[in-house]
Amino acid sequence: IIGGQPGNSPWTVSIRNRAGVHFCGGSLVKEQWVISMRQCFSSCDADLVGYKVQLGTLFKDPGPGDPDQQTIPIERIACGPAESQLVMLKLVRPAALNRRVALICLPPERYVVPAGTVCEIAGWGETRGTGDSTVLNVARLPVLAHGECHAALRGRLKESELCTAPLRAGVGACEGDYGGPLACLTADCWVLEGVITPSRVCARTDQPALFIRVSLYVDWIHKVMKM
Amino acid sequence: HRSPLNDFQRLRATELLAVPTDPPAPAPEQGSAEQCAQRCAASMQCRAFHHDRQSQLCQLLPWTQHSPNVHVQKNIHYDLYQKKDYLRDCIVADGTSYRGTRATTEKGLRCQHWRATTPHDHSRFLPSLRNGLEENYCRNPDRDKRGPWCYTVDPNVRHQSCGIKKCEDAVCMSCNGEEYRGAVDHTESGTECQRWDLQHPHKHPYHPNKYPDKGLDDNYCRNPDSSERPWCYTTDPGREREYCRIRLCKKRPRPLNVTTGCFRGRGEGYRGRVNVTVSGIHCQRWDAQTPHQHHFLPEKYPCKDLQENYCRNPDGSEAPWCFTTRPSVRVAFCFHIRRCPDELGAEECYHGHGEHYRGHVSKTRKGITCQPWAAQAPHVPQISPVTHPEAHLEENYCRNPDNDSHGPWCYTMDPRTPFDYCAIKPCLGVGGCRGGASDVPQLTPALPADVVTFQQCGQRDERLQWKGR
Repeated sequence: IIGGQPGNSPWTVSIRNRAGVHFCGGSLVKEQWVISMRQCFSSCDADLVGYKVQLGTLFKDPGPGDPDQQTIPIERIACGPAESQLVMLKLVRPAALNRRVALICLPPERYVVPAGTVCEIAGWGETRGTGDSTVLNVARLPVLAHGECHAALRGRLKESELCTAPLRAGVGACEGDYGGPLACLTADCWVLEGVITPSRVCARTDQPALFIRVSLYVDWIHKVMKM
Repeated sequence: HRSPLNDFQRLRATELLAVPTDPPAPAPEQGSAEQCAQRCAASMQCRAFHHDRQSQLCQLLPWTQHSPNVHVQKNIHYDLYQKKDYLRDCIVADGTSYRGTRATTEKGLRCQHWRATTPHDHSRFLPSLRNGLEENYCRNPDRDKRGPWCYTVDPNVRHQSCGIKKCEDAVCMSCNGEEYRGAVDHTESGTECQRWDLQHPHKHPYHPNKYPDKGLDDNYCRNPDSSERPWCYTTDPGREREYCRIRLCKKRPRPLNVTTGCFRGRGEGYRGRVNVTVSGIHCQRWDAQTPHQHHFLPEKYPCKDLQENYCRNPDGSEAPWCFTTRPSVRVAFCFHIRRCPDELGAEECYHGHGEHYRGHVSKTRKGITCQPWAAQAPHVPQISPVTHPEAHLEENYCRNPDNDSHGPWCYTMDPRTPFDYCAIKPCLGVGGCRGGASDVPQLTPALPADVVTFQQCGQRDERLQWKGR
């Protein structure tokens, strides 16, 4: 996260490979389910033996004595509809919810988060010297109206995407944050409105940032968890 | 660790019918397919057997589909296993085990019956139960290096070789051998292959049921995962898999569906120059190994045109893709390459959410066969013809009984994937444009916040902020 602050985001998880190295973020939407980004994985048939998610700690690489840390292996992956670029990861066992681990809400189907809503992104990705890269960083971004963003991107915006306004101070996601949440406060609850997607430049000041619009895929998410 | 089934070739849902049955077929006995194979291998008369998977009964047979007065017919209760040596029209090693029915020499002369003593009298090679000297078929009773031979009916030519090809030369492969369907069943080091329908000695994901179109028959070398050439799991517990030596065809096939401005099907024929991903990240050159190491080397995949860093589909994925120049993003699809318009007009597209789709596509977008809607395995369905009688849930055709907004789907034959969407695209949307525009509005105007309620989620302890270590 570029331009963020160390902060608390109990639904944000760190996804780690066999070597235990963090490579992407994710969001805990059910005790045993995490949403992340397709591009974080080599394929929908990827062999995820040895891959884990880490929750419950603000530290990127917590010490062995961290009492709140939970590390849970990933059981399998389910890829979302083609355009969604989303994946759902089923954990081998449910995460224990506590003060440090919480579920993020899913939005109603096809809900459009109002422009101007202040949301936040979170992750353990690169800070490029703007923050403490050993802990979870959180940054706030305002939602940009769909039409406005569409114009700013010269018509290249899809309905499956939502935007946040660029900030002059250069705030945004970067490598290692992909798959993490764009969480927005609605009715006093934090809701997963977007998922961070890879982009060529981090924290652009001249263009809106793009996220996958989760509300378009809530029916798929429920279906995967139900099936 | 070889299975006795390694000597047999399986034909699903098939039975042999012999008229008249002479000698009569023995009575069925209880046993697994492997036990049957063991019994058949130990019996001199047995050349094949029926195995009833449900009742676990097997019936040994003294004939094969090549025997006179025998014909093959469909029977969903049986799998037919026949000894490879009686079926193959090629030879392994020196062909001593060949039991095919070729009866002419390499020069086209008809063979003399082994029982006969004219025109050539020989007393050395007379038929017996053990030596397979049947009729006037080519055989190799004396381990001749040139392979099977026979005495000929030409008085001037006593005996002549039959010129039967070695199996590794009989069928060549093109490109990386994804379509190879020959009968080589040993690796390049000579190790025997493991059957694809067995999980020992090596567990593996390539179930023949899951990939019916990969030709994963018996223990023949195949290339289901777009490796550089056909391979197999081996019967050596210490060696999981190994390539096979198979002759490359001289002529390279012309690629199908070559397009540059758009892509058809999965885009295997795409030869355009797009070299960035959907998110605008540049693609890595195919001949580079950084930042991502990979095995898709251009020189190993000459038919896939892995030039520069262009989006390509060398492995049958759902669309062209590339490795990216971003270290943390290994691969990315190039979905922004548009689909060819003529394809969009094809009958296999759906309107709305596809709830009225009645086509016959029965594969997921990853090419996995759909599970029949009425089946209970590998997944116990929550939606079935009983629960949704009006949804036309026929066979294993893609349907959308629950009005899923992402289109027709099906339960899959992959035990690890309960359901997936099908390789069917929405028909052209309003205004004829592509790129997400469909004839169903995707977004609804923002709901007032007080309408929305949430349960047991989205709460955090705001006091738990950052504390230094």
